[in-house]
Amino acid sequence: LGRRIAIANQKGGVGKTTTVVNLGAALAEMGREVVVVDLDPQANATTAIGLDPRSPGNTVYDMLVQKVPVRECLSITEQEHLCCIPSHLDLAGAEVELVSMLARESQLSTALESLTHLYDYVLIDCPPSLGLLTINALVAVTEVITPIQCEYFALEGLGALIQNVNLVKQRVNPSLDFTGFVLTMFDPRTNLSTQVVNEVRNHLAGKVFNTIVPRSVRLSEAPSFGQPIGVYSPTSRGAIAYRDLALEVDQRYDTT
Amino acid sequence: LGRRIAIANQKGGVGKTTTVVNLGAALAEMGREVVVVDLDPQANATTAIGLDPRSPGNTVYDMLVQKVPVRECLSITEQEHLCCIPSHLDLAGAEVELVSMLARESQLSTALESLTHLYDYVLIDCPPSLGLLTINALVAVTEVITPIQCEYFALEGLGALIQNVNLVKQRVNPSLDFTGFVLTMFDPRTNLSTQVVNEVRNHLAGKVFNTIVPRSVRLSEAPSFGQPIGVYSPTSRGAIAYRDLALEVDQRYDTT
Ligand SMILES: Nc1ncnc2c1ncn2[C@@H]1O[C@H](COP(=O)(O)OP(=O)(O)OP(=O)(O)O)[C@@H](O)[C@H]1O
Ligand SMILES: Nc1ncnc2c1ncn2[C@@H]1O[C@H](COP(=O)(O)OP(=O)(O)OP(=O)(O)O)[C@@H](O)[C@H]1O
Ligand SMILES: [Mg+2]
Ligand SMILES: [Mg+2]
Repeated sequence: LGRRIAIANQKGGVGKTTTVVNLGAALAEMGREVVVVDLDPQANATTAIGLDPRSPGNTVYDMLVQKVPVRECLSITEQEHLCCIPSHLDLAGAEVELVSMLARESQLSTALESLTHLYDYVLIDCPPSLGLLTINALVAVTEVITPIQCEYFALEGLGALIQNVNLVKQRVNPSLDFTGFVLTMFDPRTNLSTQVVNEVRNHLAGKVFNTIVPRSVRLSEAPSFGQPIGVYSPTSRGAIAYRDLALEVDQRYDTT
Repeated sequence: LGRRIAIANQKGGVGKTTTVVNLGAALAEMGREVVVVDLDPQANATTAIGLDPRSPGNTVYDMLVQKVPVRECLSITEQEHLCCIPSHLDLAGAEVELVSMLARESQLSTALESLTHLYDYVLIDCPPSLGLLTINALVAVTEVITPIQCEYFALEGLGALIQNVNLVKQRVNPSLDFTGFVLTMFDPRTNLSTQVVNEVRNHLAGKVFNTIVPRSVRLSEAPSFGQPIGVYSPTSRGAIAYRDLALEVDQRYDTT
């Protein structure tokens, strides 16, 4: 049965999109069947995976609001075993349209239901907020992976995120849980990075992935070519890190 | 009469909070009377300026939702001429509470009205979204300053932001306009940074500040000490850049 994982953190710019696209691509390299769902109106995952958010074709918006069946919203990518449900700028308006729907927080869950039997992984890229789109993602999955940037502000927002995940777990989705936290943009030259790593490992003992993603310019260049890091620069530190992470995620099942 | 400026960009992690706190502090150093309004539930500006978001006292939430007068929500900081209306985690729920209010998009504008006569600058830190909190900020001000990270995704979201600012200008606040775009986290060692600078200057000719804020670890360390960069590391490249930016902002008035 397929795993459904939300990549969520309301702090902005921490590596959510970079993790969804490159973790997804590394799992596909291992032969897993992967779908990336881009639930962010910015459509960064759509671009980074090589698709054009402005091109015709059904998107997450059509699936959520217009109720187009999910199999008509899937796009293939250049990479085998990796496809995507792309985002669209109109998704920015979806939060307002969802608010008035019945069972508004489980629209995504219903739409994705048939996917779980066909794919090994459904990875959802979330926007940097705890609004209705992110709540929809937390209801639609059973696992959360949270990227944490190796910067000071990283620790501030964790409390609110954990509280929200627990709220969704208690009220709507009892099978929801954190699978793990992944440290990103680690820069060994700064004390700050090392301090954050130590602090996070103390705070969240046992739930922090061993793999740490280093700050690497290759990772920030890859999206401009519409390629995952494993294709753009296969031997770079970023590519190695995301392959290691994929192995860890694939092995770390049902940590609870 | 005081200037009201929103620091807005729905892309996450681009340096909005870093710009509000350090631009504000540099303007205060020049003797301007400055208020920083933290409209982000993450409360990063509140922490970075040296306050504790968990401490008692009125916050932006009390002002917006409980209608506490603005003068009772102002906190002083360690720095002369710089005060702050702090954020609070409860602000995350404010968007839902605001939705049902009459004239929901101008609640902040009404609350801040009396401030403009007392201060030279009111700087508003926005969350990474185009939701009701950011809309409230765009209605409450006449100027927008947008930090743009020197990364690939930076250009993707600009169209949506410009469209939204124009929408607010046409429908609710005709005096709203972009004062400028400031390039942040510039790293001269990467081609990507230089490419983005060139692309942004071509795209937005005339509206891009000359000052470019370099990527500097001092800037990311300062918030953990609750100090603006001008206090934490006065001779660092980050401190110099934000002083230069403050001069440019102070001189660049009514560019239209
Ligand atoms: N390990 C890394 N090394 C260097 N740059 C990185 C790394 N991870 C991400 N980046 C870059 O940092 C920026 C922020 O990353 P990304 O967009 O993935 O974060 P995000 O959490 O999805 O942001 P948002 O909150 O806006 O959705 C991007 O420009 C990305 O290319
Ligand atoms: N010029 C810089 N050099 C190095 N680090 C920086 C610089 N500017 C900001 N940072 C760091 O980068 C991270 C993101 O910056 P910041 O939090 O100011 O962005 P933001 O746009 O306010 O994020 P959000 O979208 O979550 O509100 C922070 O950890 C900050 O300390
Ligand atoms: Mg993203
Ligand atoms: Mg911020």
